[in-house]
Amino acid sequence: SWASGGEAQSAASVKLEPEAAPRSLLQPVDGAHSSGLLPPFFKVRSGGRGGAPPRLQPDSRALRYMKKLYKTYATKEGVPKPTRSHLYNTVRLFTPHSPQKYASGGQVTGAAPSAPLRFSLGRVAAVERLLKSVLLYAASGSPGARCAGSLTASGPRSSGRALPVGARLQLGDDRRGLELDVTQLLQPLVAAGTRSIRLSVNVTCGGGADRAVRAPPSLLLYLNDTSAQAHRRPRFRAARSPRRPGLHRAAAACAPAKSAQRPRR
Amino acid sequence: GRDAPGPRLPRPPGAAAFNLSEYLRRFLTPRGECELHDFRLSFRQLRWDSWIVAPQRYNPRYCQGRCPRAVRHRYGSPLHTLVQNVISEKLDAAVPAPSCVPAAYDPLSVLTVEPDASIAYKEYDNMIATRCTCR
Repeated sequence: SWASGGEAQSAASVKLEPEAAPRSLLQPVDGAHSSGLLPPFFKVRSGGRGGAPPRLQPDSRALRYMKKLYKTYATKEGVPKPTRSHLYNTVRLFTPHSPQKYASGGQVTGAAPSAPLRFSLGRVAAVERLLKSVLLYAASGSPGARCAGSLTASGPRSSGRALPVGARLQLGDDRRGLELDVTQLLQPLVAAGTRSIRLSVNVTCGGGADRAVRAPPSLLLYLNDTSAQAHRRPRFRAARSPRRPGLHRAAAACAPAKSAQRPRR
Repeated sequence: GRDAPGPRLPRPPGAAAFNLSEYLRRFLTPRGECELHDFRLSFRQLRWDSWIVAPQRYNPRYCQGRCPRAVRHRYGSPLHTLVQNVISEKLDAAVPAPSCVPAAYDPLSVLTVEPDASIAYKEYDNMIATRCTCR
Protein backbone atom coordinates (compact mmCIF):
# COMPACT_ATOMS: atom_id res chain seq x y z
CA SER A 1 0.00 0.00 0.00
CA TRP A 2 0.96 3.66 -0.03
CA ALA A 3 2.19 3.32 3.52
CA SER A 4 3.97 0.01 3.26
CA GLY A 5 7.07 1.31 1.54
CA GLY A 6 8.39 3.00 4.64
CA GLU A 7 10.88 5.67 3.75
CA ALA A 8 10.53 7.38 0.44
CA GLN A 9 13.07 5.96 -1.93
CA SER A 10 13.95 5.98 -5.57
CA ALA A 11 11.98 3.61 -7.67
CA ALA A 12 13.68 0.41 -8.52
CA SER A 13 10.79 -1.30 -10.20
CA VAL A 14 11.03 0.60 -13.45
CA LYS A 15 14.12 0.44 -15.48
CA LEU A 16 15.00 3.94 -16.51
CA GLU A 17 17.12 3.96 -19.61
CA PRO A 18 17.74 6.56 -22.22
CA GLU A 19 15.00 6.41 -24.77
CA ALA A 20 15.50 4.78 -28.08
CA ALA A 21 13.61 3.60 -31.09
CA PRO A 22 10.31 5.55 -31.03
CA ARG A 23 11.71 8.55 -32.87
CA SER A 24 12.26 6.68 -36.10
CA LEU A 25 8.85 5.09 -35.94
CA LEU A 26 7.04 8.31 -35.39
CA GLN A 27 8.57 10.60 -37.91
CA PRO A 28 7.17 10.87 -41.39
CA VAL A 29 9.34 9.29 -44.05
CA ASP A 30 9.82 12.56 -45.86
CA GLY A 31 11.65 13.89 -42.85
CA ALA A 32 9.25 16.77 -42.28
CA HIS A 33 9.00 18.13 -38.78
CA SER A 34 6.38 16.01 -37.13
CA SER A 35 5.75 17.64 -33.80
CA GLY A 36 2.47 19.13 -34.92
CA LEU A 37 1.15 15.81 -36.20
CA LEU A 38 1.84 13.46 -33.36
CA PRO A 39 -0.62 12.96 -30.54
CA PRO A 40 0.61 14.00 -27.09
CA PHE A 41 1.11 10.34 -26.18
CA PHE A 42 4.09 10.17 -28.52
CA LYS A 43 5.05 13.78 -29.02
CA VAL A 44 6.74 14.22 -25.68
CA ARG A 45 8.79 11.10 -26.29
CA SER A 46 9.98 11.71 -29.79
CA GLY A 47 11.92 14.90 -29.39
CA GLY A 48 14.39 14.12 -26.69
CA ARG A 49 17.20 12.04 -28.05
CA GLY A 50 20.70 13.25 -27.59
CA GLY A 51 20.34 16.59 -25.86
CA ALA A 52 17.53 15.54 -23.51
CA PRO A 53 18.30 15.73 -19.81
CA PRO A 54 18.46 12.40 -17.98
CA ARG A 55 15.08 11.21 -16.81
CA LEU A 56 14.33 11.60 -13.13
CA GLN A 57 13.22 8.60 -11.14
CA PRO A 58 9.81 8.50 -9.55
CA ASP A 59 9.23 7.91 -5.89
CA SER A 60 8.73 4.18 -5.34
CA ARG A 61 5.71 4.58 -3.06
CA ALA A 62 4.11 6.89 -5.58
CA LEU A 63 4.75 4.37 -8.32
CA ARG A 64 3.23 1.55 -6.28
CA TYR A 65 0.18 3.65 -5.59
CA MET A 66 -0.30 4.47 -9.25
CA LYS A 67 0.19 0.85 -10.29
CA LYS A 68 -2.61 -0.14 -7.94
CA LEU A 69 -4.75 2.65 -9.26
CA TYR A 70 -4.06 1.34 -12.76
CA LYS A 71 -5.19 -2.14 -11.77
CA THR A 72 -8.38 -0.66 -10.38
CA TYR A 73 -9.18 1.26 -13.54
CA ALA A 74 -7.92 -1.00 -16.33
CA THR A 75 -7.77 -4.65 -17.25
CA LYS A 76 -4.49 -6.51 -17.55
CA GLU A 77 -4.56 -5.86 -21.29
CA GLY A 78 -4.88 -2.15 -20.61
CA VAL A 79 -8.51 -1.63 -21.62
CA PRO A 80 -10.36 0.75 -19.28
CA LYS A 81 -12.81 -1.21 -17.16
CA PRO A 82 -16.40 -0.51 -18.16
CA THR A 83 -17.64 -0.72 -14.58
CA ARG A 84 -15.91 2.36 -13.29
CA SER A 85 -17.97 5.49 -13.05
CA HIS A 86 -15.65 8.48 -12.91
CA LEU A 87 -15.53 11.42 -15.27
CA TYR A 88 -11.78 11.81 -15.51
CA ASN A 89 -9.49 10.14 -18.04
CA THR A 90 -6.21 11.35 -16.59
CA VAL A 91 -4.71 11.06 -13.12
CA ARG A 92 -1.40 12.71 -12.32
CA LEU A 93 0.64 12.22 -9.21
CA PHE A 94 3.27 14.75 -8.20
CA THR A 95 5.71 14.38 -5.34
CA PRO A 96 6.90 17.57 -3.64
CA HIS A 97 10.34 19.05 -4.11
CA SER A 98 12.63 18.89 -1.08
CA PRO A 99 10.36 16.79 1.11
CA GLN A 100 13.25 16.27 3.60
CA LYS A 101 12.91 19.83 4.75
CA TYR A 102 9.25 19.19 5.37
CA ALA A 103 9.86 16.00 7.31
CA SER A 104 12.64 17.45 9.45
CA GLY A 105 10.28 20.10 10.69
CA GLY A 106 7.95 17.48 12.16
CA GLN A 107 6.65 18.14 15.60
CA VAL A 108 5.77 15.65 18.24
CA THR A 109 2.92 17.74 19.55
CA GLY A 110 0.58 16.60 16.84
CA ALA A 111 0.58 19.76 14.75
CA ALA A 112 1.82 19.21 11.23
CA PRO A 113 4.82 21.25 10.15
CA SER A 114 4.06 24.25 8.03
CA ALA A 115 7.13 24.17 5.78
CA PRO A 116 5.79 24.83 2.30
CA LEU A 117 5.61 22.05 -0.25
CA ARG A 118 6.52 22.96 -3.79
CA PHE A 119 4.94 21.08 -6.65
CA SER A 120 5.83 21.57 -10.31
CA LEU A 121 2.76 21.11 -12.44
CA GLY A 122 4.50 21.62 -15.74
CA ARG A 123 3.17 18.32 -17.08
CA VAL A 124 -0.45 19.40 -16.79
CA ALA A 125 -1.52 20.24 -20.32
CA ALA A 126 -3.76 23.14 -21.20
CA VAL A 127 -6.41 20.74 -22.47
CA GLU A 128 -6.60 18.97 -19.12
CA ARG A 129 -9.40 20.26 -16.92
CA LEU A 130 -9.01 19.79 -13.20
CA LEU A 131 -11.92 17.92 -11.65
CA LYS A 132 -10.51 17.05 -8.28
CA SER A 133 -7.25 17.38 -6.43
CA VAL A 134 -6.19 15.80 -3.18
CA LEU A 135 -3.18 15.66 -0.95
CA LEU A 136 -2.37 12.02 -0.51
CA TYR A 137 -0.97 10.83 2.79
CA ALA A 138 0.24 7.42 3.83
CA ALA A 139 -2.70 5.45 5.18
CA SER A 140 -2.41 5.33 8.93
CA GLY A 141 -4.82 6.21 11.66
CA SER A 142 -8.55 6.28 11.45
CA PRO A 143 -9.92 6.93 7.96
CA GLY A 144 -12.62 9.22 9.29
CA ALA A 145 -10.28 11.31 11.43
CA ARG A 146 -11.26 14.96 11.74
CA CYS A 147 -8.62 17.48 10.78
CA ALA A 148 -8.49 21.16 11.53
CA GLY A 149 -6.12 23.90 10.50
CA SER A 150 -5.43 25.75 7.31
CA LEU A 151 -3.98 25.24 3.87
CA THR A 152 -2.39 27.96 1.84
CA ALA A 153 -1.68 27.69 -1.84
CA SER A 154 0.24 30.16 -3.91
CA GLY A 155 1.69 30.44 -7.34
CA PRO A 156 4.81 32.35 -8.36
CA ARG A 157 2.94 35.59 -8.86
CA SER A 158 -0.06 35.19 -6.61
CA SER A 159 -0.13 36.27 -3.05
CA GLY A 160 -1.45 33.06 -1.63
CA ARG A 161 -4.92 31.95 -0.79
CA ALA A 162 -5.77 30.27 2.46
CA LEU A 163 -8.43 27.66 2.89
CA PRO A 164 -9.57 26.74 6.35
CA VAL A 165 -9.59 23.00 6.81
CA GLY A 166 -12.39 21.50 8.77
CA ALA A 167 -12.86 18.39 6.77
CA ARG A 168 -12.41 14.73 7.35
CA LEU A 169 -9.39 12.91 6.09
CA GLN A 170 -10.97 10.48 3.67
CA LEU A 171 -9.76 7.01 2.86
CA GLY A 172 -9.13 7.03 -0.89
CA ASP A 173 -11.39 5.44 -3.47
CA ASP A 174 -9.16 2.44 -3.72
CA ARG A 175 -8.90 2.14 0.07
CA ARG A 176 -5.23 3.10 0.04
CA GLY A 177 -3.94 6.44 1.21
CA LEU A 178 -5.63 9.18 3.17
CA GLU A 179 -6.87 12.03 1.05
CA LEU A 180 -7.32 15.67 1.92
CA ASP A 181 -9.42 17.41 -0.70
CA VAL A 182 -7.76 20.61 -1.94
CA THR A 183 -9.77 21.06 -5.13
CA GLN A 184 -11.24 24.38 -4.07
CA LEU A 185 -7.81 25.74 -3.37
CA LEU A 186 -6.04 24.56 -6.50
CA GLN A 187 -8.81 24.99 -9.08
CA PRO A 188 -8.06 28.67 -9.85
CA LEU A 189 -4.31 28.10 -9.91
CA VAL A 190 -4.47 25.13 -12.28
CA ALA A 191 -7.08 26.86 -14.46
CA ALA A 192 -4.74 29.83 -14.75
CA GLY A 193 -1.97 27.53 -15.95
CA THR A 194 0.26 27.97 -12.90
CA ARG A 195 3.30 25.76 -13.41
CA SER A 196 4.63 25.78 -9.86
CA ILE A 197 2.62 26.00 -6.69
CA ARG A 198 3.54 26.18 -3.04
CA LEU A 199 1.31 24.59 -0.48
CA SER A 200 1.57 25.31 3.19
CA VAL A 201 -0.25 22.67 5.14
CA ASN A 202 -0.89 23.36 8.77
CA VAL A 203 -3.34 20.80 10.01
CA THR A 204 -3.90 18.75 13.11
CA CYS A 205 -5.81 15.53 12.95
CA GLY A 206 -7.34 13.34 15.58
CA GLY A 207 -7.88 9.62 15.47
CA GLY A 208 -4.23 8.70 15.10
CA ALA A 209 -3.94 10.37 11.72
CA ASP A 210 -1.41 12.89 12.95
CA ARG A 211 1.50 10.65 12.10
CA ALA A 212 0.26 10.40 8.55
CA VAL A 213 -0.04 14.16 8.02
CA ARG A 214 3.47 14.77 9.33
CA ALA A 215 5.00 12.97 6.34
CA PRO A 216 5.13 14.97 3.10
CA PRO A 217 2.07 14.22 0.99
CA SER A 218 1.89 13.76 -2.74
CA LEU A 219 -0.46 15.74 -4.89
CA LEU A 220 -2.96 13.77 -6.90
CA LEU A 221 -4.80 15.53 -9.73
CA TYR A 222 -7.85 14.00 -11.37
CA LEU A 223 -8.19 15.60 -14.79
CA ASN A 224 -10.33 15.38 -17.87
CA ASP A 225 -8.24 15.58 -21.01
CA THR A 226 -10.45 17.22 -23.60
CA SER A 227 -8.15 16.65 -26.57
CA ALA A 228 -9.17 14.48 -29.49
CA GLN A 229 -6.77 11.69 -28.56
CA ALA A 230 -8.11 11.26 -25.07
CA HIS A 231 -10.68 8.65 -24.34
CA ARG A 232 -14.10 10.19 -23.89
CA ARG A 233 -16.55 8.26 -21.87
CA PRO A 234 -20.14 7.92 -23.00
CA ARG A 235 -22.36 10.46 -21.32
CA PHE A 236 -24.71 8.01 -19.70
CA ARG A 237 -21.85 6.34 -17.91
CA ALA A 238 -20.38 9.57 -16.72
CA ALA A 239 -23.72 10.64 -15.40
CA ARG A 240 -23.73 7.73 -12.98
CA SER A 241 -20.79 9.18 -11.13
CA PRO A 242 -21.48 9.31 -7.44
CA ARG A 243 -19.27 12.39 -7.23
CA ARG A 244 -21.70 14.44 -9.23
CA PRO A 245 -25.00 14.31 -7.38
CA GLY A 246 -26.73 16.60 -9.86
CA LEU A 247 -25.83 14.44 -12.80
CA HIS A 248 -26.62 11.36 -10.82
CA ARG A 249 -30.13 12.58 -10.22
CA ALA A 250 -30.52 13.47 -13.88
CA ALA A 251 -29.39 10.02 -14.90
CA ALA A 252 -31.75 8.41 -12.46
CA ALA A 253 -34.61 10.39 -13.91
CA CYS A 254 -33.78 9.32 -17.46
CA ALA A 255 -32.78 5.73 -16.90
CA PRO A 256 -35.18 3.09 -15.68
CA ALA A 257 -34.56 1.56 -12.29
CA LYS A 258 -32.40 -1.53 -12.29
CA SER A 259 -35.31 -3.75 -11.34
CA ALA A 260 -37.32 -2.42 -14.25
CA GLN A 261 -34.75 -3.11 -16.92
CA ARG A 262 -35.96 -4.06 -20.37
CA PRO A 263 -36.85 -7.73 -20.42
CA ARG A 264 -34.91 -10.05 -22.64
CA ARG A 265 -36.56 -10.89 -25.92
CA GLY B 1 -24.17 -13.18 -61.77
CA ARG B 2 -20.43 -13.01 -62.10
CA ASP B 3 -19.87 -13.51 -58.46
CA ALA B 4 -17.65 -16.35 -57.57
CA PRO B 5 -19.51 -19.26 -56.08
CA GLY B 6 -19.87 -19.01 -52.33
CA PRO B 7 -17.24 -20.51 -50.13
CA ARG B 8 -17.40 -24.18 -49.55
CA LEU B 9 -18.57 -24.76 -46.07
CA PRO B 10 -16.20 -26.76 -44.00
CA ARG B 11 -17.75 -29.99 -43.02
CA PRO B 12 -18.62 -30.05 -39.35
CA PRO B 13 -16.47 -32.53 -37.56
CA GLY B 14 -17.82 -35.31 -35.43
CA ALA B 15 -20.22 -34.53 -32.66
CA ALA B 16 -17.61 -34.96 -29.95
CA ALA B 17 -15.31 -32.39 -31.49
CA PHE B 18 -18.05 -30.11 -32.79
CA ASN B 19 -17.17 -26.50 -32.12
CA LEU B 20 -20.02 -24.30 -33.15
CA SER B 21 -18.25 -20.98 -32.76
CA GLU B 22 -15.30 -22.10 -34.86
CA TYR B 23 -17.65 -23.44 -37.51
CA LEU B 24 -19.56 -20.16 -37.62
CA ARG B 25 -16.35 -18.18 -37.79
CA ARG B 26 -15.19 -20.11 -40.83
CA PHE B 27 -18.61 -19.82 -42.38
CA LEU B 28 -18.79 -16.06 -41.88
CA THR B 29 -15.17 -15.28 -42.74
CA PRO B 30 -13.83 -17.49 -45.49
CA ARG B 31 -10.10 -18.04 -45.33
CA GLY B 32 -8.05 -15.06 -46.42
CA GLU B 33 -10.85 -12.53 -46.29
CA CYS B 34 -10.58 -9.28 -44.40
CA GLU B 35 -10.54 -9.95 -40.68
CA LEU B 36 -8.97 -8.98 -37.39
CA HIS B 37 -5.61 -10.44 -36.42
CA ASP B 38 -3.73 -10.37 -33.15
CA PHE B 39 -0.35 -8.78 -32.83
CA ARG B 40 0.99 -9.02 -29.33
CA LEU B 41 4.00 -6.97 -28.43
CA SER B 42 5.71 -5.92 -25.27
CA PHE B 43 6.81 -2.35 -24.78
CA ARG B 44 10.21 -3.72 -23.90
CA GLN B 45 10.60 -4.80 -27.54
CA LEU B 46 10.22 -1.19 -28.59
CA ARG B 47 12.40 -0.08 -25.67
CA TRP B 48 9.53 2.03 -24.46
CA ASP B 49 9.41 0.25 -21.13
CA SER B 50 11.55 3.00 -19.64
CA TRP B 51 8.57 5.32 -19.62
CA ILE B 52 5.53 3.07 -20.05
CA VAL B 53 5.00 1.27 -16.76
CA ALA B 54 1.72 -0.40 -17.64
CA PRO B 55 0.48 -2.27 -19.51
CA GLN B 56 3.61 -4.25 -20.17
CA ARG B 57 2.10 -5.98 -23.17
CA TYR B 58 -0.11 -4.50 -25.83
CA ASN B 59 -2.20 -6.06 -28.56
CA PRO B 60 -3.15 -3.29 -30.99
CA ARG B 61 -4.45 -5.95 -33.45
CA TYR B 62 -4.63 -5.27 -37.15
CA CYS B 63 -6.85 -5.90 -40.16
CA GLN B 64 -5.70 -7.99 -43.05
CA GLY B 65 -7.25 -9.98 -45.87
CA ARG B 66 -8.81 -9.51 -49.22
CA CYS B 67 -12.05 -7.67 -49.61
CA PRO B 68 -14.65 -9.77 -51.37
CA ARG B 69 -15.97 -8.62 -54.71
CA ALA B 70 -19.44 -8.18 -53.37
CA VAL B 71 -18.78 -6.53 -50.05
CA ARG B 72 -20.92 -8.30 -47.61
CA HIS B 73 -23.24 -6.86 -45.08
CA ARG B 74 -20.99 -7.86 -42.21
CA TYR B 75 -18.37 -5.32 -43.22
CA GLY B 76 -20.84 -2.45 -43.11
CA SER B 77 -19.17 -0.97 -46.14
CA PRO B 78 -20.71 2.01 -47.92
CA LEU B 79 -21.95 1.75 -51.47
CA HIS B 80 -18.84 3.69 -52.50
CA THR B 81 -16.77 0.60 -51.74
CA LEU B 82 -18.82 -1.48 -54.14
CA VAL B 83 -18.49 1.19 -56.84
CA GLN B 84 -14.74 1.45 -56.33
CA ASN B 85 -14.47 -2.29 -56.65
CA VAL B 86 -16.31 -2.22 -59.97
CA ILE B 87 -14.14 0.64 -61.24
CA SER B 88 -10.98 -1.18 -60.20
CA GLU B 89 -12.06 -4.38 -61.90
CA LYS B 90 -13.78 -3.12 -65.02
CA LEU B 91 -12.57 0.37 -65.83
CA ASP B 92 -9.13 1.16 -64.47
CA ALA B 93 -6.83 -1.19 -62.59
CA ALA B 94 -4.88 1.84 -61.40
CA VAL B 95 -7.76 2.55 -59.04
CA PRO B 96 -7.04 0.40 -56.02
CA ALA B 97 -9.48 -2.21 -54.86
CA PRO B 98 -11.04 -1.51 -51.46
CA SER B 99 -8.72 -1.97 -48.50
CA CYS B 100 -9.20 -3.95 -45.35
CA VAL B 101 -8.98 -1.42 -42.51
CA PRO B 102 -10.08 -1.08 -38.87
CA ALA B 103 -13.62 0.15 -38.39
CA ALA B 104 -13.74 0.39 -34.61
CA TYR B 105 -11.27 0.71 -31.79
CA ASP B 106 -11.00 0.31 -28.05
CA PRO B 107 -9.16 2.75 -25.83
CA LEU B 108 -6.01 1.90 -23.94
CA SER B 109 -5.07 2.93 -20.41
CA VAL B 110 -1.42 3.77 -20.08
CA LEU B 111 0.64 4.45 -16.96
CA THR B 112 3.72 6.51 -17.71
CA VAL B 113 6.65 8.00 -15.88
CA GLU B 114 6.99 11.59 -17.04
CA PRO B 115 10.33 13.34 -17.61
CA ASP B 116 9.91 15.27 -14.34
CA ALA B 117 9.38 11.98 -12.43
CA SER B 118 5.68 12.56 -11.93
CA ILE B 119 3.45 9.64 -12.81
CA ALA B 120 0.48 9.83 -15.13
CA TYR B 121 -2.44 7.52 -15.77
CA LYS B 122 -4.08 8.30 -19.08
CA GLU B 123 -6.69 6.79 -21.33
CA TYR B 124 -6.08 7.10 -25.06
CA ASP B 125 -8.74 6.54 -27.65
CA ASN B 126 -8.43 4.38 -30.76
CA MET B 127 -5.51 2.25 -29.59
CA ILE B 128 -6.86 -1.29 -30.16
CA ALA B 129 -8.61 -2.31 -33.37
CA THR B 130 -11.77 -4.25 -32.62
CA ARG B 131 -13.53 -4.57 -36.00
CA CYS B 132 -12.50 -4.54 -39.62
CA THR B 133 -14.19 -3.22 -42.70
CA CYS B 134 -13.54 -2.81 -46.40
CA ARG B 135 -13.27 0.78 -47.57
